[in-house]
Amino acid sequence: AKTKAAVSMEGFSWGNYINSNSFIAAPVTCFKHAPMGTCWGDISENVRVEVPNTDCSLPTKVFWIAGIVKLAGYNALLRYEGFENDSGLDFWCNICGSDIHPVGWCAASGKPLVPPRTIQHKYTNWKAFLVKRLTGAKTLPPDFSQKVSESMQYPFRPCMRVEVVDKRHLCRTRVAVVESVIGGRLRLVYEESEDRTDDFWCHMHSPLIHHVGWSRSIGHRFKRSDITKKQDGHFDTPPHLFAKVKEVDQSGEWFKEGMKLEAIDPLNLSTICVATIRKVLADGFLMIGIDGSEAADGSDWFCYHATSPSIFPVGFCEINMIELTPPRGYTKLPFKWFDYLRETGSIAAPVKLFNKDVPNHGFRVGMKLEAVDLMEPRLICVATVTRIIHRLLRIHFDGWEEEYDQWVDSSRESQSGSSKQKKKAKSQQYKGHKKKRKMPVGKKPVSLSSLPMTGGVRRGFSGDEELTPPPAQTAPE
Amino acid sequence: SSEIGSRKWEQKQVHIQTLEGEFSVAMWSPSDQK
Repeated sequence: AKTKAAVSMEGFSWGNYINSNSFIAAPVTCFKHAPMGTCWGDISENVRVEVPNTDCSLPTKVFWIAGIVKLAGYNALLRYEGFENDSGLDFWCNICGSDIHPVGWCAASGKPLVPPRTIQHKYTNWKAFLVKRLTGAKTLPPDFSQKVSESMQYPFRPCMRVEVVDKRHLCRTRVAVVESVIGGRLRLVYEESEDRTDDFWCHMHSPLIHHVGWSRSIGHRFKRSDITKKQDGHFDTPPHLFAKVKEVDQSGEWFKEGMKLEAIDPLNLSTICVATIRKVLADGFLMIGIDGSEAADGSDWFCYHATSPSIFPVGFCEINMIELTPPRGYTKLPFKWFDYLRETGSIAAPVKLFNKDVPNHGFRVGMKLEAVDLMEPRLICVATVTRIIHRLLRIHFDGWEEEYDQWVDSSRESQSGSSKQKKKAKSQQYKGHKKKRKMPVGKKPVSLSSLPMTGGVRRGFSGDEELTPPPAQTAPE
Repeated sequence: SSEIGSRKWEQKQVHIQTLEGEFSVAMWSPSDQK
């Protein structure tokens, strides 16, 4: 089976990719779960910053003022003050990097500003030039670096125990232990994995992870651990650290077993399928099966909350002109819900029970971003928003066939997802059943060991995750 | 202060130090208030 493998970062630059193709990157404010996602503010073009002056022959590190020419996620194309329309020394850097400062930082730190050598003699009075250029201009807030640092503090710690979906049996959960926390993403190792390689990646807000005891409390299947005693140092994660689900009232009209609906296939996120409510659990959770491809023992039923953005009322695909995947083996095509309901003697789940909230997410078709690859959840890939249906985004991985596309939610309550092995599809076990996450372009997730952000393009972090460029872009430019 | 976009921006005196000496200019920066 063909799988997406890590591709060398050599030769790939988000800046070049965006600039040379006139792409637009999704702004940081679209990613509420990502660092600075909720406090990015109005950082935009023309904002001035103090940055190292690399066009200088002085032996000490000196700085100069630059303005943002273009933003692409966290990356900014900067131009030194004094270059006016000359883009000759423009450079990309990560605005959250440790070398980017608000105007005023250098004076407070006792570091003189020195104009670049190229324009050194362009003006005789730099003070008058800077006063004229900067008065009334915008800069970063003085506490910007502190905000960046705070936004990258995560409450999850290694050794915390959680309940997480069993990637080999979607219908049940298992206990796993947090092995590492990188950019808000957790590497979980199933508790019985002796060599600690049986792992699972997901974001800390994933709907696939829960506090220990959750499964029992709502009636979800659970694989009891053979380990009867907690290992030294391991402890149960406090329940309040997990994403909260919306409270629902199940006392009135509610989902019932056998009701039909449309659902994103957790085994193949590129498709929305004909599905059935198989079991109604407590607290609004539902076990759902994909019609025509369910295992006889129900081992591939999966749990979605009633408010999940991954389940839809009958007719959703037709209304929105999305291809609905009919039950495997169903021959009466084109598929008609009316006929199918009659033939199966079933009813459609009431429309009013579904989540119809559409957040003002800010995504637009064509925007570039970094998205987790569900085939290889260690990887974060260069991707594009190709379709938007209300809160649902169609994500295309640049350079890969459309078959790999995935439907994801625009907000942090993304649906569950697992890997799809091309041409093996559902017969396979999952390499990484996980939540799809989207990241702004140029994000540099860091571990709790506080690796500093560095500017621009990166090659992985902690050796575990890396940005995967489009295959066609790997040749050095 | 002034409303620019969704965030409140404040005008502040910002110090600048060049080889010619130190001076200040009035610049805008986002405040914590919205």
